[in-house]
Amino acid sequence: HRVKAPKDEL
Amino acid sequence: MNIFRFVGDMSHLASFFLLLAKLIYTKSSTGVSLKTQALYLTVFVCRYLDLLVAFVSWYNELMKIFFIAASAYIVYVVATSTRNSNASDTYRVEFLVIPALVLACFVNETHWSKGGWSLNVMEILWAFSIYLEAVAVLPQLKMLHQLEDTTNITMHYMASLGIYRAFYLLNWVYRLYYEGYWHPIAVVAGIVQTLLYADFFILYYQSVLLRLPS
Repeated sequence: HRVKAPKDEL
Repeated sequence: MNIFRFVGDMSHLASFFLLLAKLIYTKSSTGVSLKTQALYLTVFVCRYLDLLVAFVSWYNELMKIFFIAASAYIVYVVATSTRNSNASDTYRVEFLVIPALVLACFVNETHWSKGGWSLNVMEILWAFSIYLEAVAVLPQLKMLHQLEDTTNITMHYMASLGIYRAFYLLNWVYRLYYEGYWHPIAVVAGIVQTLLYADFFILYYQSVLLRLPS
């Protein structure tokens, strides 16, 4: 499944 | 955080220290594209506006602050370097900035039905920063191809940036598989960015790794 993820990368 | 993301971040961090070491110890910014560095500063400022509204982790906060501060310092040092005319830093950056901005206005992760206008402006600037980072190295690549006396440390700087990008791709494969994490804008732009480094790594292999003592 693909989720709308928070932007937690740099 | 997975190992690929961590190695990527550490390689990115190392690239800053390599460039800072080159600028401080050689006291020369020869071979360093001011345009690429100014684009990176723009990238970090636009992307890390979320420092003000979203806390992810101390790791992220400190890395973001370091990236902005270090790139601002690098831009300052290169811009005020009197020993370097940088006549070969001739890339037309408007051909990078304007298309990235236009694309970001149309292809982004805004949700106008949710959050306020300021959050959506931040989404546009986030997309802009992703697109701009993908191509920001082009002025530096152009300089490398034109200069004969490129120092090894500049080449190592570029190599560590390329490694950072490659490991972020591995990180996204890992996260898509195990977490369902998926930001198509970042992934597509990241693939483009990594491909640009393929050109550099050919140059790196020929000029640094194959260089014979004369």
